[in-house]
Amino acid sequence: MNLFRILGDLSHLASILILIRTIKATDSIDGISFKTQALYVIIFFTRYLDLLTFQHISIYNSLMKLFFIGSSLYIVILLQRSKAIQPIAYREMIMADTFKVQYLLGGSLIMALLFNYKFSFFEILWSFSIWLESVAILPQLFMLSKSGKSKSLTIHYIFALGIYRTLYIPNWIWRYFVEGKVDKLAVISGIVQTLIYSDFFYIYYKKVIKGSNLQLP
Amino acid sequence: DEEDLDHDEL
Repeated sequence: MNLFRILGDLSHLASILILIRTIKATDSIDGISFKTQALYVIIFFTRYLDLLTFQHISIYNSLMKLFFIGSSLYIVILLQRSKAIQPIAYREMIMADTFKVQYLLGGSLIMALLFNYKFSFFEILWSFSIWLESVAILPQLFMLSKSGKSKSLTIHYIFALGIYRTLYIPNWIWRYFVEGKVDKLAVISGIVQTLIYSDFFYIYYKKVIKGSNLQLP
Repeated sequence: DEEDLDHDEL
């Protein structure tokens, strides 16, 4: 474990807590992409199947995995529950959430079949989750760019997620030099993901630092 | 083998 990795994991944790707090405190689901959240459930369930094999890496590792599975499921349940409580807001959310996720799912499956460490059930699902995570934020960014309105808490959520991805890169550089370890698939997909966020970061910078309106191209 | 499943990152 190095500092970048710990800070990365903590910002990942923070992003999820920010999102849950947003939904709970404001009683609003406005600006949140249901599709992105549903993708995270698929990602964590397919990646953390190794919990079932009881080959524990560490208590920290297992607890974090359980947290990510549980919290992603909880967020989807919270969003689903708004269907009964706030039918209009729910309908608006679904209507605005138009990104075609089947391409992301299909593309990730193809990438997983082509690039994996071993042609086994667990390894293909692991690789699938890695590729899917690299693009899972796209429905959310698409929604944000279409609506043009800046829901500040949604933005803080995306920002914290982006920080998490970005911090994993110095973590990998550190691990390469200090431990001589390199996870090629995680690095390549992680770079793809960070590039997707970099567009958002630029806009975020412009908005927060320069105070202009948030509009993704 | 075991090394394939050594995904220690989250």
